[in-house]
Amino acid sequence: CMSYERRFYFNLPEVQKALHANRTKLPYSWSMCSNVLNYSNDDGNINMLPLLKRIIQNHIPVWIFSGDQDSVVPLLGSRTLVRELAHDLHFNVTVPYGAWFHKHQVGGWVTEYGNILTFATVRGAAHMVPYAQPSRALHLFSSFVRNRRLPNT
Amino acid sequence: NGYPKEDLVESLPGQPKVGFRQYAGYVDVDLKNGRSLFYYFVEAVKDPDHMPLTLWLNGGPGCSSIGGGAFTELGPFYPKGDGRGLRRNSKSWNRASNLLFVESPAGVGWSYSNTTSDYDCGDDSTARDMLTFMLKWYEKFPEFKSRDLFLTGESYAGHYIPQFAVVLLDHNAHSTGFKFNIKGVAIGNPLLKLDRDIPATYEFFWSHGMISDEIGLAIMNDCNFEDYTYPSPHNATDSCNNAIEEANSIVGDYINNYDVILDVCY
Repeated sequence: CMSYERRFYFNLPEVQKALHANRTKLPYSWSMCSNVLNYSNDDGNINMLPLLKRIIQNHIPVWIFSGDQDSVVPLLGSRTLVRELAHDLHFNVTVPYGAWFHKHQVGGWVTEYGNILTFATVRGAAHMVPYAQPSRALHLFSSFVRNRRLPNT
Repeated sequence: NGYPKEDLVESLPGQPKVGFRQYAGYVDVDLKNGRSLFYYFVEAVKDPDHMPLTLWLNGGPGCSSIGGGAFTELGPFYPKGDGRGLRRNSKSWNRASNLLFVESPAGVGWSYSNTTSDYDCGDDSTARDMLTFMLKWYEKFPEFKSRDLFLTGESYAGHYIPQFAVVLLDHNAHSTGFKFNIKGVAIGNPLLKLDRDIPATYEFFWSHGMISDEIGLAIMNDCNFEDYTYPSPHNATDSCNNAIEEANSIVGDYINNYDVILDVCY
């Protein structure tokens, strides 16, 4: 129910003042997703794999992670796309598909390609991974920014 | 340290006492059109002067990074049950990095434009505005110009983040001066390729026992998602359309598609 609490909080004048927000007094209240945008529908069709390929070719590590309870953009599609990207880049598997651990429990499953492209699931997480599994998500993020692999024991 | 005093958030209403600093305010990305993006920046809990900078964008397109990312998912605070205060998120990602949340594009949250046509936008204009935003944000926080930068997000940020990263790489390729120090890209449940991500939804329903074998197999055998383009209906057979309709009906309104085992919030 946090979405209701959030909407209420962000529309409190004292909160907006403390955040230096809404300086132009917008003619609508704060909402989580925009009602005023006319965003290009066509852009959802753009294939992101060539862009991810270019990022990786610039030696920038890419991690794709999936909360395994999400059916909107489920792990089944992301995992296949990451594998196809790895294939396109002629990458070998550098971490075979297997469980990663957090606090003596399985945190999810992970695989890595070419020492630079990682796919990881987060067990028990939803579309909003850090919201649904805060501790596992923080572990995953900490590993990512420290350029460490997720622990397999 | 040269950070903008006028953007310092001294304390948020109902906020528990914390030891890190927060900043929030506007960055003008187009003065002529009056287009301005709102940001919220949270220092790392420990050693912020040496921690990297992580940018987080939410999905949508057009959903709030501050509302979703900062105050629901990975930021230091969640709203309290009565909506009048905040409680600590002990697993906030500012335990590992400085965090930057941006309402992007203009029209999201408190970001705005004085030019109505600016609200007709897309991936390309969003990425270009974000480049301008970052360059100007670094003018406010110059210490971060040389700091490691991580680009992260979820959902439609599967579009926002890779396109933004490529714009930054293009900037680096053409710049003789300042270059972005991108150290990693991480995206969660990202929309990457629609004709694979759409059928995955029905495979998920089927593999998790949410639809029957018959309907699952009908979708997997009779639907061809390869030519799927949103929002046009894809060239599907009656059998495919019927199976998809039935699948959506069986899953029903009492399942949150974003978290299939979540209880409904009445």
